[in-house]
Amino acid sequence: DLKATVLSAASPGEQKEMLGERLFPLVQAIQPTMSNKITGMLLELENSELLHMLESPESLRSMVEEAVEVLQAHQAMDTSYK
Amino acid sequence: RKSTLNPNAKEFNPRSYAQPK
Repeated sequence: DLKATVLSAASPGEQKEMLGERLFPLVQAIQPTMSNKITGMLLELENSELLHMLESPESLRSMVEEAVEVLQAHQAMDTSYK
Repeated sequence: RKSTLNPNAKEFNPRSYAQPK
């Protein structure tokens, strides 16, 4: 499994890739429709936060829900300006 | 509460799904 020591040996880009590959199926299980976008949003957070989410389903779920709210607010703003 | 999440973030496309080996 994914440990901080494994991550520290990889380049920053590779670290995000490794975290993304593990987060994506979990995000997809919670929110199937926007999982690519939500995973991308989560990957902008600190790696330590991402590792915590991988170990804590409640943390991941609440962050995914927050991402959905942020996306919906953003999309609502987009359409109101068109 | 202000969110730290950025709605303009780049989408993540997993290698394992995009290119099955």
